[in-house]
Amino acid sequence: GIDCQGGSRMCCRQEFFVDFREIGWHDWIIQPEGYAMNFCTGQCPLHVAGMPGIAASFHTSVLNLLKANIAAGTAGGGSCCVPTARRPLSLLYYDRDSNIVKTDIPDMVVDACGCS
Amino acid sequence: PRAGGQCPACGGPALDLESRRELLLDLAKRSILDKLHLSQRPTLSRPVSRTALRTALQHLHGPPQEALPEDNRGQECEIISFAKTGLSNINQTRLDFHFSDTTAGGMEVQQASLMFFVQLPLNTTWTLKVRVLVLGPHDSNLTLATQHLLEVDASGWHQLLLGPEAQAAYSQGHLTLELVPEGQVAQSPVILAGAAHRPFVTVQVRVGGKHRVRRR
Repeated sequence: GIDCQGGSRMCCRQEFFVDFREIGWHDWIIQPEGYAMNFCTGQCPLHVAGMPGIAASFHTSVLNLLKANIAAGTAGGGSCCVPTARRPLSLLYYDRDSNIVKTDIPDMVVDACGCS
Repeated sequence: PRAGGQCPACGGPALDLESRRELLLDLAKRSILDKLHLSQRPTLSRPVSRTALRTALQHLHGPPQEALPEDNRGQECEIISFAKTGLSNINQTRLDFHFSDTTAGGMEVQQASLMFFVQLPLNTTWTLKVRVLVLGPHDSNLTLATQHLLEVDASGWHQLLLGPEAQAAYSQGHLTLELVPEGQVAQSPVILAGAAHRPFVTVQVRVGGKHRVRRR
């Protein structure tokens, strides 16, 4: 996947850190102090559908070109910039009975983005 | 993008940076609460001392042992619950544990164990009976579900693996244990309950895992 830099307008991954102290949750979340949530942004013109983030095979590339040429000019149906790789977040927190809970929450950190 | 511009992803009006930040932080909060099966963030009733927290964390297990296929592993949790010492006297110590978030869908208790600290006179061995008391289905009285015998021959932390009765009590949200010394000992040992030695129960739970389908 591609990380967003400068004025990049193509589909890329934007880093975004959530600080639990900033959102006032540091009293009940013991560890970590925050996490890199990240998110996907940018455009996915037809000819790059299925590109970075999902290994574009030769077949996909040809299919993309066919789509772009045949579908040129038709409205709608663009592809979207979506997460293509995500990681769990390990959390240690207090529940409402002040019990300590340790758990791994799946799919919380966006690692890579790509065009659907 | 600058305010008044166009969002590169959806073509709608671009948010200014501050509004976008607020939106993303709100998204992060909702995402965490949804995946913890919580409707709102917990308000802490009884904060735990850092000392007790540090002691307990030393006893947490590492990552889950068996790597199950993603589709039926569910979310693994480990829970540490500190005892609220109930009515105790020289002949017995009663420990009460409360678990309110046991309603998360598909909760499956994997293992539960009691950790307690004993101060024992030198060169003595002590037999301890641990009685597991559970709330009756229709009344608020506690009934004896089972009991374990444990030989203690040194001061320090001791662990007792609790069986299915205690695990069932966890799923009902309330577990009471009574620690009763067996036989006569010259000088009665002490079960410590100070900040650094609070007894606690650790429970390993799987939430939302698909129940294994028996293939015939």
